[in-house]
Amino acid sequence: MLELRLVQGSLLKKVMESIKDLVNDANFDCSATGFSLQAMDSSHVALVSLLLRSEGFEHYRCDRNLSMGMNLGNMAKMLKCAGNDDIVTVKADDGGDCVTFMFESPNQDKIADFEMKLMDIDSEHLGIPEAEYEAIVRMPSAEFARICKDLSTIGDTVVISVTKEGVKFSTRGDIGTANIVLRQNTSVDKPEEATIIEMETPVSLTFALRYMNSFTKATPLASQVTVSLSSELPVVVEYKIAEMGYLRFYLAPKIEE
Amino acid sequence: SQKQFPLKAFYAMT
Repeated sequence: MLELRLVQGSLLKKVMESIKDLVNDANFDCSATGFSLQAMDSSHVALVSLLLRSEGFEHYRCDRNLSMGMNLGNMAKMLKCAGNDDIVTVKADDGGDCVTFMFESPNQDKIADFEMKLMDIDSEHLGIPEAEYEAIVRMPSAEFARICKDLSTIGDTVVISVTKEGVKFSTRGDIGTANIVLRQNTSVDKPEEATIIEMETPVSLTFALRYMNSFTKATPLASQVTVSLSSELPVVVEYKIAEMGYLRFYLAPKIEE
Repeated sequence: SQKQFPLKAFYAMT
């Protein structure tokens, strides 16, 4: 028996909107630790890793580890039917073939349940080792989204370079080139507007903007995004989910053959 | 020219 009650149901709505276009089907894994997912996009270039820790739920019951295969587009459709202030409860029986999403309005005057069929998914799981990254950039998530969107009107790839001067986002396309440099800025009044650059070694990596733009659909989840880079390693773009966990995107770089 | 490698080129399957 699985029963997870999330008072801030909008978090789950935002998570689904962030990943449904990147990944079609995925297994949600439930354990005593929490509700998690690891899935790659169909071309196996990008990976989504989600963790919602059990402590973040108002009620978390998971009698035994359970893996539930879901079509993310269909799950997103169902969660779209929840109000932004609704409490969302996810329920499933051990060995059952469906999952129920229950939506309660804050004053309990409307209660809805949506049942969705589960599916068997043969997913490939990657072992991602803990890595020391050469450069970690923390910046406003809306700024990161703006940069990725702007650069994708010029070119298809972005070169992210971190030096002691700052972080540079560059692209080139048929019509010309673009460079955007952000300097460390910790002097702002609000911490969510800060840009913080931790650099061990200068690093420069190239990524497909199509994926970066897809990751920025998670912008409503967090005011800040963390971009972790190491030469010849996938970049990690992380959105923290308030006191519950994270949504991380991994993207393989483009490298010289 | 630069080539897009899959994630499997960087991480092991479990």
